Amino acid sequence: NDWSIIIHGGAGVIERGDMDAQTEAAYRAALQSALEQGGAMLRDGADGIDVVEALIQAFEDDPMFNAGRGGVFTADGRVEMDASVMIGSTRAAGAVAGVTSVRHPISLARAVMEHSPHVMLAGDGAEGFAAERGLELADQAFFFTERRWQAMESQVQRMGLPVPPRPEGAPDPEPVNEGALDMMEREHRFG
Amino acid sequence: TVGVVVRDQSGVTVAGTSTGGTTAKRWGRVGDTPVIGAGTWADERCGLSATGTGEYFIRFNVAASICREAEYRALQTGPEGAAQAAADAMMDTLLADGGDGGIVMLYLGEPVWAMNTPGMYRASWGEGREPYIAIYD
Repeated sequence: NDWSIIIHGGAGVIERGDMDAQTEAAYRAALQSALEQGGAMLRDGADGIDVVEALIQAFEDDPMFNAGRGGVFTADGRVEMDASVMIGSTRAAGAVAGVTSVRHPISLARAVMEHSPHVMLAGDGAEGFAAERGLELADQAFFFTERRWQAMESQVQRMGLPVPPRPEGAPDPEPVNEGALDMMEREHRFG
Repeated sequence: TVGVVVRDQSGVTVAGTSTGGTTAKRWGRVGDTPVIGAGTWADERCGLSATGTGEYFIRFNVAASICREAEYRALQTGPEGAAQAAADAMMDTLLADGGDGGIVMLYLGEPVWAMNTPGMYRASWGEGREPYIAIYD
């Protein structure tokens, strides 16, 4: 069979004027890198599940994307992550929801698929399963980015809610350019 | 939200999605990403990853529905264009109900995307095809 790959990094009401050239170049470079990594693996005959996990791990580590590090914050100041994976030939599937301490949620979703009789695990139970399987854990500071924090701050103030305390170990506040904030406001609607 | 769908040289399609969710979510809110059939789906011919207002993708069971609709249309009129038509129809339905976002999918290994927002970070590549990257419409 011919190998094939398609990826997305999220959607938002992004008008062409919203993104400065530097930011656009950075997103294009990230997509290019993912395509090249995935294409090389597939060309070498890698299994699809290994390619999907590897590429999504790279996105989860890239603070530009709303997954893993760089994920958006909840109203009470935490990064809570969801992930899922499915294999078409067997309909095997795994998913996790509301995890806060696993560096690569996609790997935990794969572990649920391959090492449990379940399809979805959530919250503390999913975190416990991750620890049992020896997945890499990370504290909330690891996932912290200032631009996402400030986007959450302005959103909770619009909702009339108190701004939560910054996570322990998070860096000191730093300025974020307004244009990027606006764009994130729109992005948040689409996960 | 990020998503990857591949078909490997064994002909197996695999789809995966990961997200931080929506900014300032409350009450343990979960969207479509971890809901198989809503934000992620894969079967023998089709694989899909979605991003958008998760509540709509769950209620409309978007990922599995698009793949099933593509299969149905392919049986009726042949595979050419079936997946794109199925994806476009679903995105129109979502928009009409107030939902928005986008999907990427492989149907028989062919890349398809559909969105009802002006922008989506997306890219595709494959044996015998050139890499393609897009952000806006």
